[in-house]
Amino acid sequence: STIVLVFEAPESFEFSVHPGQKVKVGQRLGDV
Amino acid sequence: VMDAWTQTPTKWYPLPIAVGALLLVALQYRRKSRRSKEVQLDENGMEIIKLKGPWQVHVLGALPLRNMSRVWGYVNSLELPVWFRPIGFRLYSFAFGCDLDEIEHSDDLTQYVSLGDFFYRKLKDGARPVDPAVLVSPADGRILHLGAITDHKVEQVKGITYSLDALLGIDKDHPPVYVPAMRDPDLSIVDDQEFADINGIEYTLDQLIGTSSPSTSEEVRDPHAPPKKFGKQVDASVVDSDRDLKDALAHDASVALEMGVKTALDRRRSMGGKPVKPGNQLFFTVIYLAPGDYHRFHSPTAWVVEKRRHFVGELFSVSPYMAKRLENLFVLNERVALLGRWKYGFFSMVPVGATNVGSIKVNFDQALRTNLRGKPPPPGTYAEAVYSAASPILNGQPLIPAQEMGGFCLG
Repeated sequence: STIVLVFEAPESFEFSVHPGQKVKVGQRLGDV
Repeated sequence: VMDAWTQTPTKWYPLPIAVGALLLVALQYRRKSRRSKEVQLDENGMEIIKLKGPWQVHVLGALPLRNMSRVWGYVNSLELPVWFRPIGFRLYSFAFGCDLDEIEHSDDLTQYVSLGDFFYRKLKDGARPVDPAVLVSPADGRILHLGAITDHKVEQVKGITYSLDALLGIDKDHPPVYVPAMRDPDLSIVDDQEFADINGIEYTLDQLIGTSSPSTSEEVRDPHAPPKKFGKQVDASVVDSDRDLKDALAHDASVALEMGVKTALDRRRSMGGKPVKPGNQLFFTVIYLAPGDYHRFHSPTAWVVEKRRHFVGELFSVSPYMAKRLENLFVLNERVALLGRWKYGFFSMVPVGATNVGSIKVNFDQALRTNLRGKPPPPGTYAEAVYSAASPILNGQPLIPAQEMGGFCLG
């Protein structure tokens, strides 16, 4: 199963994860 | 042969110009016809989603994946002998790398009656600390891909893209229409997106609720326009009649405060053909949940879910192996697109089913049923429900970061 997130955010938004990285619920994905 | 190969002199002749020109024309014609075959458009100019990929993909496409998924779900719902449960679940955990210490009933695994029950396990309170960032992970899993969306195309893996409109069901010519919280059963049912039947008289939604749809009146009133949806648009919000209104309003107000009251009360259409706000951009991220992962999903931010679109489709595996080979994988598969807004504008979350986990549950949508028997409708069609009755202030279902939203079940 997969979850796709699509969202609008300021151009200054930056992901703090990278492809291939394992994540857990509540872990930071990105911030403005 | 050896002599001929080594001793025959090579003589080079210039090709006549006409032959070269003919060759170029033939190559160009072949390239053009191949391109036109690759992207086929329907009468609305939308791309027709088809199975594309190497032979392995077509072999898989020929299998009855939906039926296999339901059989898999049935088998895994069978009650296991009590003595076998701890052994079986520990074996499963060892094989798939589950951490039994963080799950509920970790000291008594016999409480999980079947593998399906164990698969949909809950975590202990506090097992997942929530980061204060604006966007947190909605699930345990692996990041498949992420980035910014350009030209309404989402990258599935490097080099393979799919249409954002196909994923979410956004129709540029017929933007989403909001239906306010309605208690009258006649008003709560809207057929074919544009028309509501009240006592035998058909009304357009524009006439009924004053929606300022930018669609032209001819388009809205055309009863022969091919419907993009099937079934009915219903208000699927579950509102407890005994719920204390003050508590509800306080909860909504706290979410509104977190989102920014102005944005929370703003009922403008998110997306629906409109460009993003100046200074903003569309982003995406794809998270893959492996078989051993915790399979419930949570809210990734403070947002309001305004509607869901259920796309009945195939149930291909969504493993990285398939994602690299099968084009339009996330557009072909059964999925539930939850659309809404957060403090920066449009926000959506799309749980996509797979062969082993075809059933998607959404806690605040009891009407949703996925992976049902029967032939799926054509790709691109969907059933829509609106959650406007869930919150009178926010016009949708408000969620706070890391709040449990639902999950994937076996089969």
